[in-house]
Amino acid sequence: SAQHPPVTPSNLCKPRRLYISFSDVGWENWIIAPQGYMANYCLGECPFPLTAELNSTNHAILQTMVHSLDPEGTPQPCCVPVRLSPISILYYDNNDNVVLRHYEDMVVDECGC
Amino acid sequence: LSLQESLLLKSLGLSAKPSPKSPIPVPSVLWRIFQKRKMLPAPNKDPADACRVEEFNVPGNIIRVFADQGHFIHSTQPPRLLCLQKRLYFNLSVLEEDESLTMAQLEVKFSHNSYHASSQRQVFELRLYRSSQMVLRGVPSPERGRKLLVGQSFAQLHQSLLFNLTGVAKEWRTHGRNLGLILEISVGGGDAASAPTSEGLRNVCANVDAFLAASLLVVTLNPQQCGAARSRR
Repeated sequence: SAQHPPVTPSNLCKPRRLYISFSDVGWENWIIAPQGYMANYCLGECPFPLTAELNSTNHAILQTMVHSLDPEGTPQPCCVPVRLSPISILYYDNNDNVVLRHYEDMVVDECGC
Repeated sequence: LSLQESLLLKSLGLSAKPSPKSPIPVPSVLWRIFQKRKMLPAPNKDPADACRVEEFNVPGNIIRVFADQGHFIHSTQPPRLLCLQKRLYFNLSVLEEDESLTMAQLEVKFSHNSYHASSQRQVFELRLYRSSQMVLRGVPSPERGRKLLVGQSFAQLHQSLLFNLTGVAKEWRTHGRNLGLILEISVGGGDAASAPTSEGLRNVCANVDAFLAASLLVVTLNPQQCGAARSRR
């Protein structure tokens, strides 16, 4: 444990708030609704030891062990989305038709290592 | 940025950033479905239903409403009791090859909200024909270039009429020959005899002048963008 300084809870892998505005990316003239949505993103460390709260995979546990043995050669596991949810987008296509489309994996609900 | 944007659009199933020219109002049915989905908490939804349109009980993850691009047909000698004759055309070429069509529903809308007192019991006949190539090549007799799909009577002009055209739309895609439809509305029932003069017929047909628009709602399923397909990978 002396080799692994304590990680504060705020640095741990978890979802962070991110609002995506379609006008910010210049898509407001063809996307009818929503004008934006809370997409979120994952950020934070996956430290040793990995706890249950960090939604760690078996692979992440082993990678953490190898990382602790060889920090230079093997990185720490990544903090990534492990549960996402869909949204529907209403938009105009190039022929002025109105389209309602269901998109999977648009909102980050949970993160894990 | 443009390269990044085109890659992002591609991942959303779009070949390029759309630039609508004369956008139509959002159809109420799409707005209702959109609002309903927004209210539903996604985590509680069964993943198996993710690519199903509950409102129509068909598989699908894309719903489009196509505006009619056909024109009115003005014959020099229209059939005696004919009030309206119009070609309907919906450009389905925007559907991608991966998409399978699961539903197509034609809506014929009228703008009337009230009836003329004298025509409260007026009955009309609606006929919907499928055009064949012969019509577009200008064969004089339109009867030879069309096939009757639907024939029905109606009296209430204030509401829209819905027709299931799933089979027809599938054939349009399969054979790549979408030559549209022909919509005819004529005076029907026992009133035909009571409106023998052109003046009388004009009065009876006045209600049909409230014909507003036709649109085709199409549901398709793109399996590449559904959870079921991804979990198999």
